[in-house]
Amino acid sequence: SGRIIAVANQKGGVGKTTTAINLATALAAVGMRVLILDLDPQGNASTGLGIKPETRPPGSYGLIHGVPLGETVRKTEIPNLDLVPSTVELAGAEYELAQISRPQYLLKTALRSEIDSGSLEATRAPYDYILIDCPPALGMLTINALAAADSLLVPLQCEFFALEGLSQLLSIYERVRSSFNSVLQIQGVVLTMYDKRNNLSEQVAEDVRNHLGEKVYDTVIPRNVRVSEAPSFGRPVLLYDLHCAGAQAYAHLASEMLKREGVR
Amino acid sequence: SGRIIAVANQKGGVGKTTTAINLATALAAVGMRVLILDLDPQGNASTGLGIKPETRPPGSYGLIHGVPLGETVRKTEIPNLDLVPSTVELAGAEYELAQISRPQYLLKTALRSEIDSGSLEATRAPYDYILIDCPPALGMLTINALAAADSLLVPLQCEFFALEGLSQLLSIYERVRSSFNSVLQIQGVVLTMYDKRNNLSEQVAEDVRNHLGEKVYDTVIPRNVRVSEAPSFGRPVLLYDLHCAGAQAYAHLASEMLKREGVR
Ligand SMILES: Nc1ncnc2c1ncn2[C@@H]1O[C@H](COP(=O)(O)OP(=O)(O)OP(=O)(O)O)[C@@H](O)[C@H]1O
Ligand SMILES: Nc1ncnc2c1ncn2[C@@H]1O[C@H](COP(=O)(O)OP(=O)(O)OP(=O)(O)O)[C@@H](O)[C@H]1O
Ligand SMILES: [Mg+2]
Ligand SMILES: [Mg+2]
Repeated sequence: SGRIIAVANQKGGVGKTTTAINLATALAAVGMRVLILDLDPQGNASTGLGIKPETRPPGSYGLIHGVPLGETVRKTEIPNLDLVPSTVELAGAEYELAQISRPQYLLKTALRSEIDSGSLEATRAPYDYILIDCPPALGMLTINALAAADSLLVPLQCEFFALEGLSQLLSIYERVRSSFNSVLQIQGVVLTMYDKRNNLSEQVAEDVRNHLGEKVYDTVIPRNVRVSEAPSFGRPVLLYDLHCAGAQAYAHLASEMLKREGVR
Repeated sequence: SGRIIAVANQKGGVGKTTTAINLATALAAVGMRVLILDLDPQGNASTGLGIKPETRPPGSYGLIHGVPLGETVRKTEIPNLDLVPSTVELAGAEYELAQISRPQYLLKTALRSEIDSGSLEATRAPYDYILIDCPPALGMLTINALAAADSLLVPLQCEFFALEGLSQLLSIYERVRSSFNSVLQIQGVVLTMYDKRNNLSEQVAEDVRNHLGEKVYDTVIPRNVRVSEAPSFGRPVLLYDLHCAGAQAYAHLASEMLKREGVR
């Protein structure tokens, strides 16, 4: 049944939300049933998919506090794509989670408990992919996502500061694998906001491919203003402007990912 | 004596670190004595100022745990500009701070205790400005910065998602003012990564000026690739390429800020 993918990187503004929204949309467009879990108190994935704030509760905050998945899910205007929205209560979760024992397993329990009770087979089963949009931190929310996930997808902006943070992220990945979630793998690294006019992008891309080789997708997401315009209309760029470079890149990313899965 | 300014915005990648580094450098260039406090576990301000990882401890993590300020400060290659670096231990601070009582005052106590003992007058006194580079979150580290600060400087990327987060940030600012730090004011909002080729930048700029009027600096920081290249050389863009648009904008920002201070 469904594969859970954590879309994470503690560096801010690297394209986590944009990748979660547009990759999910591209997968849904080819018939996959996809759920996005917005685990970021900013709620950008919820806004980018046009979900009005008043319809968001109980959301992912409710989910980690025991509300059944089915009650937190919202339909989006994209067929095959649902969302568990985020609400501002999530901002307090980092602090709250620190007060309880085994805080890292709340999300995993919430998603898995549906399996154990048989209902997730009924709930998770409808999803081929669950993408978790993480906040820009390596705190308890991201740890929860990594503990619950089958794999980690890393959007990596082609900039120097973003490259610097990669080793910290990979060491957290190793720690989660060894202590909380031994099945966790790296789904892949996707280069984002690549600007062919500047050397820095190419240098970063080369550096990452040298270090991580095969784990880096061939598909590179270009910097493309249409991508950053789409959220103000509450739509993924694939709906806002299907033929722009950004939308096409996300469509290619989805097919590259599915091809790689096929050989798995 | 010195004015403490928290450079904060929970939205990731909006230019907090870039603004802290380059505004500080511009202020130092006109003779102000400036200290940057890197409160982000990513340590981008420390890297962007060329401070090698092995020379960073005890850093800001040590400072909030009682190490005297004088022992945490490192000189940079820029005259009049010092830094309290960040170390990876800071990543655990959000979790640790949740376990103690009155966690929000650790930084304020660390900076102020030097005043009370008379030594900060000796330590803080040498600084006209202390800029705190915050992580992309509204957790305990950012709350500590707001509780210790005289004012909040908000870098705001000219993008839709960044605009969305502004109201959340301003409501946290109000809460900190009413419960932890009644002197806190808004230093200003600085528009960053403004791209005159795209409408979105202009729309966001107009929207913010309509809402916040005078609080928004006239100086706008343009998107400029030289700005993002500078950190890979461990230097502020004012040293890397003084005459580029980005460096000039930060120099203007510093003089606008000083002019406004003058009338205060
Ligand atoms: N390929 C692209 N081309 C142009 N703009 C982009 C692209 N991808 C993302 N953006 C824009 O860059 C900004 C940062 O992207 P996004 O918000 O998806 O990153 P994030 O990693 O989720 O940020 P955060 O760390 O705050 O969660 C957004 O304003 C987004 O619209
Ligand atoms: N004016 C600019 N023009 C071009 N690139 C810029 C500009 N300002 C910042 N950048 C680049 O954009 C990226 C994000 O900036 P920066 O790291 O300063 O943001 P931040 O808010 O500190 O991020 P985080 O939320 O991760 O702390 C960096 O790679 C930086 O080099
Ligand atoms: Mg995001
Ligand atoms: Mg930063």
